[in-house]
Amino acid sequence: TETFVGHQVLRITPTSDEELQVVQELQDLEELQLDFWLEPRGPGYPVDVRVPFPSLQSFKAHLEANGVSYSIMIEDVQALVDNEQTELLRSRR
Amino acid sequence: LPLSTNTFDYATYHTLDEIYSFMDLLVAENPNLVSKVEIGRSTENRPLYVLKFSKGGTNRPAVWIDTGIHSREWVTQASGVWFAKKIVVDHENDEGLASILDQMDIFLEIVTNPDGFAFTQTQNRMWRKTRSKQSGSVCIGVDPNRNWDAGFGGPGASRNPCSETYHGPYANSEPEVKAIVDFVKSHGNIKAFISIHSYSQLLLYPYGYTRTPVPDQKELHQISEKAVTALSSLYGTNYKYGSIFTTIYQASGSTVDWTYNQGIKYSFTFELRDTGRYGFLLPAKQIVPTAQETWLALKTIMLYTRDHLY
Repeated sequence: TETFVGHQVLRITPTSDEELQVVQELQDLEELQLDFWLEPRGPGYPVDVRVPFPSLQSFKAHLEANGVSYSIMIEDVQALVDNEQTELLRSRR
Repeated sequence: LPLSTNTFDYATYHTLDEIYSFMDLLVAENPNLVSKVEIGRSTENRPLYVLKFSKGGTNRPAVWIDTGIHSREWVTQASGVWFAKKIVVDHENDEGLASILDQMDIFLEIVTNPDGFAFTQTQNRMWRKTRSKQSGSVCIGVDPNRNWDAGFGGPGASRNPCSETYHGPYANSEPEVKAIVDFVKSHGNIKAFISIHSYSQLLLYPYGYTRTPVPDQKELHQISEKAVTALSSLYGTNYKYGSIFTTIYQASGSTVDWTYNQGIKYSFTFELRDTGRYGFLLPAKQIVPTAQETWLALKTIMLYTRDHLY
């Protein structure tokens, strides 16, 4: 089973085409294993991306280096997934 | 398993088997209204079940609703279960719904991508696509919302089998998609088609593969406005609406572009709530409020369809 320990979901809201491009360039880097929950659409629209733990540091550094602000929408994906499983088991009981 | 659909827990997520058992219970409890149709088999040979709600007649005008085509969007399958029960509970005492069923049938496919859904419950909660194998690639699966024969393979889908938006080797390559295509073509009298996704609180209509507005754009926009107003009236959930292309991005090979091009004028896609915080991991306690508010929008679309049959 795939686990998501340390994965975070970041919410980025590009404010310009330049910032949007920074995000889209990251989208093409397959080695980062990014999972775009909300794809880049245009300036002003939120982009949600699940970032695996190994890529987190470099991903955030790249955004910060390019002045692209972001917020952490989900601090620890695995914690929410575990929550869900607990709920599922509880309701089954 | 619950003894009846009255004791079924709608405020929690369920496994594929529990949802299939729920369907059988609902049919057994309401043989004069609900029947279960198998429209095909998935890649891994799971049955593709559609619930039919009908007061009789043959090949009557119909509304199609599907949930769960992207398997990780769990709030959609859970909402589909709630819709099924709602139709049964309200089919006589809700005047609007009763009048819809007086004239039309409702088809509801709750688990449109069972292989992917089972995979999210056993191997990878974040799985979105089907589970078909791709020759020449180690990657698995096709995005079932890019596999339809409407602008297929154009911009707004990926040709890379490892991408989440991989359109597949050819249109309708996925049995989950082909089954619906065959059903829609053989039925021939579907007047509204609603495909439900999550998340980002949008009500969308064609086209996604081109910026060109559909001929019925004005009418679809008006219907969307009514439906979103009804939805937001319950909990104030804020929705946007418009064509796929102008509201989110270019997406080729999508479900409702194909259904619209088949002549099903009232073709819509929902992106249900996440309240801006949980994405695909919406807590189970939000299932029922999400289903309740969405139901108001669905009823608005179905009532409009009933009054504007074509």
